[in-house]
Amino acid sequence: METVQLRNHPRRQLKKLSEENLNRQPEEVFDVLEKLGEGSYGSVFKASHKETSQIVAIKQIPVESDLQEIIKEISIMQQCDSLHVVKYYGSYFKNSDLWIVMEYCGGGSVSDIIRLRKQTLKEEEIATILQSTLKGLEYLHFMRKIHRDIKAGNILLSSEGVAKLADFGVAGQLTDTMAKRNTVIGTPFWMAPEVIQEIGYNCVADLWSLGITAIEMAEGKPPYADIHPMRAIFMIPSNPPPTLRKPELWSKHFIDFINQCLVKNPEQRASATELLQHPFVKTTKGASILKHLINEAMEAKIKRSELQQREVEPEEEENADEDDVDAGTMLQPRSTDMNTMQEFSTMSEGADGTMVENEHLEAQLGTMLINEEDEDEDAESGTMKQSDPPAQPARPSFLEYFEKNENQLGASDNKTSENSPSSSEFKIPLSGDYSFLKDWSVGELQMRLTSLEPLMESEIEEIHLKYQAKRQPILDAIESKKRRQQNV
Amino acid sequence: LFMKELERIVKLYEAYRQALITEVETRKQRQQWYA
Repeated sequence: METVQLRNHPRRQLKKLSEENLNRQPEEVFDVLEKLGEGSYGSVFKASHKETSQIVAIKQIPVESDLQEIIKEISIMQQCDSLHVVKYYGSYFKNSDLWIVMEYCGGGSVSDIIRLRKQTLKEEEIATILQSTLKGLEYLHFMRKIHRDIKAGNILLSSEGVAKLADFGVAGQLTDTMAKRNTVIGTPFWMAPEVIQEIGYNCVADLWSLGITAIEMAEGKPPYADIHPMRAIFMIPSNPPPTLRKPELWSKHFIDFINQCLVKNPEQRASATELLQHPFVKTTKGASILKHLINEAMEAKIKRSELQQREVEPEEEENADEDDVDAGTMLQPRSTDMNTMQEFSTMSEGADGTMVENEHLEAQLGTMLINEEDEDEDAESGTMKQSDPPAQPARPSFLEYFEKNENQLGASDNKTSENSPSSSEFKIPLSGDYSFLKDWSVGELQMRLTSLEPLMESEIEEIHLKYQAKRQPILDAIESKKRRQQNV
Repeated sequence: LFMKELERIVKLYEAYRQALITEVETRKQRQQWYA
């Protein structure tokens, strides 16, 4: 029987919700205090556990969401007991929502802190965060789990500055017979080459993502963030590992730490345990040095919402529909992260080292979840079918991710394509002979250059549709076969 | 098959983009030289 376990120190601490707590209505157990953020599959609230007065975070997820994913997230959090992994306390079904009660991290996510302060982090701050994160990863990997979506947005800080891994929505469990997974998963710019190539990967894929996160903390965005993710996804496996843009600004230890993470061959990449011995993270100044970051971010958040509140109030009635976006505290549909409480933009580094907002990037930085195998089937069969030939023409699975993002962009994208030249008007030469460019004016050249991206995307979409049409009958056949088997 | 076709298109566009950029750069340099 589960009980509320209390530690023998002055502050009573919740470890798990008791059965008695879980059998009651959640509002009787918690005081919901404020909304912290909104993500693609629900909202996160700050709440107080009435019995212990402990502050918790409650994710409220509509039941129609992908419950498989949610159950996986709960199951992974439930199995973990580490200072560096966000704790799970219990869950409730309330009306049409699932309430997941978990550890509250008062500092918010590292990406929130960077964005709110409009400042990237210093080396000593990065080292402290990396050390805690590595401890979380070491634990997770020891438990044979892969996080698969390590990025600054998924590293949360407690009010004391301790970094914790969050958002296990895409995490995976390795079993002994399932040494390597081959599901393409994660967030494009943080994804390890072997994950993109779908050649099977293991825990060290998280260490690649950690190296990218180190760059993100130092520069405000991951490498290739300015490039369309479709192109980045081809570049990551084929290019040499990314590096800091201005290495002269950083210490040798930091540069070497990143180099150790960003080794393309996963067999040669260091493990979390090995990286914890790296001089860059071995001795850090401790979590307390992050407190000022947390305070400044909090202040910025309060100032920002006050300012926006003042701006919004006079227009409240006229522009009621736009308020959620303009208020700037929560991102509604475009943010993909549940725990990060992302606002509506991602930063890029300005020339003066401060951060500038780049709204377009937000849509590109979401988590990608594709080609997901049936976990139960795999567990039952006990083997991982890495090299099985696909039942349909091979189609890069990450396309679905882009389609989803593009659909979300909706109206604004439609406007762009209306203004851009039609594909028949702007076919690109296949021969490789570009001598005709000499006859065009500079204006025309620049116009063609601008229209290239939408043109490429529409051409890719055409191919996608073509393959989709070929694929559908095969999918239908598989489906009907499955149904027949079920009937038998 | 799909992957190959996609890769072909991305490469084709990349080459064309580079050619356009080079041409624009050449024109700019030429203009500067004339100026």
